[in-house]
Amino acid sequence: LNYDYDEGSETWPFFLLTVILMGLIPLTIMQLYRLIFANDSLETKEELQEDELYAKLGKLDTKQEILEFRMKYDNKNQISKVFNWRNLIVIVGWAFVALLVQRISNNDAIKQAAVGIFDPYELLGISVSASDRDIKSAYRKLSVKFHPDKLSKDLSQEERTSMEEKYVQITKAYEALTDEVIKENFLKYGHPDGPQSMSHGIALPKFLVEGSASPLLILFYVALLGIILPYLVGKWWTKTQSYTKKGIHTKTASYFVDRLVNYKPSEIVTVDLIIKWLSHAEEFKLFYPDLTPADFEELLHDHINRINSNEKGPNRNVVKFRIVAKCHSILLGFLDIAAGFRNLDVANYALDTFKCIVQAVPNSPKAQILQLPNVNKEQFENGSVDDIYTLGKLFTFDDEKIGKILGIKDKKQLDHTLSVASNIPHIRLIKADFVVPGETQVTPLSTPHISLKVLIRSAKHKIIQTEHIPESMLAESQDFEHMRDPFAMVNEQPLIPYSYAPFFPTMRRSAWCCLVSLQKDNKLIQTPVMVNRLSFQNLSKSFDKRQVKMIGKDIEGFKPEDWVIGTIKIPLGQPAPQQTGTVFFRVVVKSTDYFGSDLDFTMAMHVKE
Amino acid sequence: LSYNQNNKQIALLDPETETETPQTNIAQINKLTADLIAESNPNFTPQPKEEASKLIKNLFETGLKQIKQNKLPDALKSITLAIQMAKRKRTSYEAFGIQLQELQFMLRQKIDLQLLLGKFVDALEDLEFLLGTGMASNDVFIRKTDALLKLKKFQLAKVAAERGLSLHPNDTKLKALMMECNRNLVEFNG
Amino acid sequence: NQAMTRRYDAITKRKEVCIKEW
Repeated sequence: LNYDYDEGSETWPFFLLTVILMGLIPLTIMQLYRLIFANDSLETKEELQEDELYAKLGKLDTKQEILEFRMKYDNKNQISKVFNWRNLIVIVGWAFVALLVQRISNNDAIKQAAVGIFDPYELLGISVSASDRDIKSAYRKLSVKFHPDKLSKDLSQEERTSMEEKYVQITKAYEALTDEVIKENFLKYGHPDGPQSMSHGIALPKFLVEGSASPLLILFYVALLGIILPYLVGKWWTKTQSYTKKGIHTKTASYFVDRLVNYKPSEIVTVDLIIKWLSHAEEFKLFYPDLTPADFEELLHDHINRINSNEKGPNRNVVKFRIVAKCHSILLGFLDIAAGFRNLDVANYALDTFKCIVQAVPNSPKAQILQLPNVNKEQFENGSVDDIYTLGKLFTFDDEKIGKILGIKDKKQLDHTLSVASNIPHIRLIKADFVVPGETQVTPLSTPHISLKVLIRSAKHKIIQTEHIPESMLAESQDFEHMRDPFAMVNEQPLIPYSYAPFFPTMRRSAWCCLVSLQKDNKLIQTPVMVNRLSFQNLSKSFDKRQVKMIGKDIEGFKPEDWVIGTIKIPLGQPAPQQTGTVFFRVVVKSTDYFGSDLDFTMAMHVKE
Repeated sequence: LSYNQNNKQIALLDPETETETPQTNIAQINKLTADLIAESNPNFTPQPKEEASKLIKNLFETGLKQIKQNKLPDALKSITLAIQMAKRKRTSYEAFGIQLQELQFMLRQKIDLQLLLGKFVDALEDLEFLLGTGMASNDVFIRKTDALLKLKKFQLAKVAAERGLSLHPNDTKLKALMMECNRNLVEFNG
Repeated sequence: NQAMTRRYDAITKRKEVCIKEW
C-alpha cells in the first residue's frame, strides 16, 4: 500500500535504459540496412560500363541548366542518406545509453543489491554448464575446506564466523542445484530458502513525482498522450491515405478515373489530350499552389517543344523541370488506371506521351529522327529525298548522305549524332510462345505465361532473322529450379542502362512496357508488365548493314554465339480457357523512352487437351 | 433545370458548371420531346416510316445508278445525301436495329466510293464507325487495311490486318494484304 | 439512336484530329 520512491537511484536507470533500447535497437538496424543495402551501387561491371556510355553520350547534349538541376535533386538523395535526422537520433541515443551504463556501474547501491543475489555457480566456483559430477566434486572440495570442524585453530572469531557463513552458503548452493525441493525454490524465487524480502517501488526518483517537477511530469504525459501521439498518428494516416499503391495522389487518381469513366469512344485519344489530363495532377498543385492546370499544360507543351520557359517568367524553367520529372510516376499511375478500364488506345497513347516527354519531341511521324541530337528540323523536313521516318531507313545511306539529310555540316556533330542513333536500342522479336512450365502445350485451365526471345540490336545492324539463330540459343533449361520459378532467369539479365535523354530533368533508366489485349474485343486483359532488365551488349557490335553481305540466305560473318538473346516473360493474369481452340492475343511491347523501339504483334494460343 | 412551357424543352439553369453528361442527357430528352410533339399519328409504332424510307431509298438508288454510269463523285454525293436524309427524317423512337442496319448498308457503299475516289481518311473514319457498331466482318478489315496502306501508315495497316486475320483466319485477301504490309514495312524500316 | 447519331456526327472532328496528327 505504501510505495517507496527510488531514492538511491537503483531502478530508474534500468527503466530508462530499457525504454531507450526498445526504440534504439530497431532504429539502428533499420538505418544500417538502408545505408548498406538500399544502394544500387551493387551494379555489375557490364551495367557500369553501359551506364557510363550513355551518361557520356547524354552529357554532351545536356544543357547546363539541367545539369545544375540534376546536381541539386539527384544528389540530394545521396547526401541525405548519411546526414539525416534519424542517424543523428541513433548516435545521440547510443551516447545516452553509454552514459546510463556508466552511471549504473558507478552506483554503489546497485552494486550492493547485486551482491545480494544468490549465484550457486559462483559460490561453488564452477561454470554454468557444469555437470552433476562436477558440482558434487566442487562441493566436496570446498566443504572440506570450509567445514567448521576442519577449520584451523588459529583463526580469529571474525574469520571463523565468516568461514562458517561461507560454508552455509556453499551447502545451500549445492542443495540448490541438486535437491529437488530446494532447486524448485531457487528457480522460483532466486534463493534456496524460498521467497526473500521483496520491495515494491516506483522506478522514479521522488522529486519527479512528488516534488516541484511533478506538475512538469504531468504536463509531459498529457502532451505526449493527448497531443503529440494523436498528431503523429493522424499525420501518418493521412499521408498513407493520400497516396495510391502506385504512388500517385488519390486526387490525381480519381481525376483520371473520372476522365476515363466519361471518355467517349468517339473522341480520338491524342498526346495533347493526355497532357491536358496530366496537367490536373494534384502533385503539381502541391508543388506550386499558385499555378493552374492551364499553366502546367503550357509548361509541359513548352518542354515538348523545347521552348525556354524563362522567357515567360523568372525561374519558370525550374518549375518546368520539377513537373516534368514528376510526370514519370504520374504517367505510370495513369497507365495502370487505363489498364483497369481495359482501354488499349489510351494505354498506347500514354506510352507515346511518355516518349514525347522523355525526349522532348512532339508526337509526329518523324519523331524517330527528331529524337536525335543536332538535327536541323527545317532542312530535314523539307528535304528532297524520299520521306525518311525511321532510323533503320536512315542507316541505309552512307554517313555523308545522312549528314546532308539531317542538315548536319560539322563532322564531329555528325559522328556524335550517328553514335547516339546507333546506340538507341531496337528490339527484334525472335520467338514468341505461350509456355506452361513442365508441359509441351497449353491445356485447358492451365496457367501459361508469354515467353519472348528478343534481340536488342542497333538500327545500324543488318537484320537477323529467326532462322539465323540456332534453337539451342533459344531453349530454356528444363531443370527443377526453372520449373519452380520460370521468371528467375529474367532477373539474371543486367539492368537496362541509363537513357539518352538530355532534355529530361533527371537521369533515368528506360524500360519497356508490355500490354496484352484480346484480339476478339480489342481490350486489355491485365495491368502492364514492365521490363527493366535486358542486355544492351549487342549494340556495340560492328555489324553495319551497309557493309555486311548476304551469301544466299546466310549472313556473311555472322556468328550467332557472339550475340546475346534477351528474354521477356509476361505472366498472364488469368488461366487458359476451358474449351479447346485458338485464342488470339495482341502483344505490344513499347519503350518508355525511345521512338522506334517497339514491338506490336499477334500471338495465337492453341488450347489442346 | 428550367422548363419552357411553349416548346416543352428543358434547359440547365447554369450551363457553365455542368459537365458534358447532363448536357447530353438534356439534349436527348429535348430531341425526343420535339419528335413526339411533331408526331401526328396518335397510334405510332417503332416501325420505320414509309414516307421517310421512300425518300431515303430514292436518293440511294440514284447513287447506285450514277455508279453504273461511272459518275463516281456524283454517286458519293447522292449516297451522302441519303444518309443525311435518314438522320433528319428518322425519329429516335423508330426501331434502332433497323436504323442501324440501314446506316451500315449505306455506309458500306459510301466507303467503297471513297476508296475508289482516293478519300482515304474519310473512308477510314467511316470504317472505324462500322467497327464501333460491332461490325467486324472481313470486308471491314480488308478495306481498313487497304485505306491505311494507301495512306502509308504501314504499322497501323499491319495491326488492322492482324486483327482481321485473328477473327477470320482463313481469309485469303487478308493474308495477301498482310504480306503487302510486311513488304512495305521492310522497306519503311530500311 | 441518338448515341449512334452523335457517334456519326463526331466523324468530322475525328477526321480533323487524324489529319493533324499525321
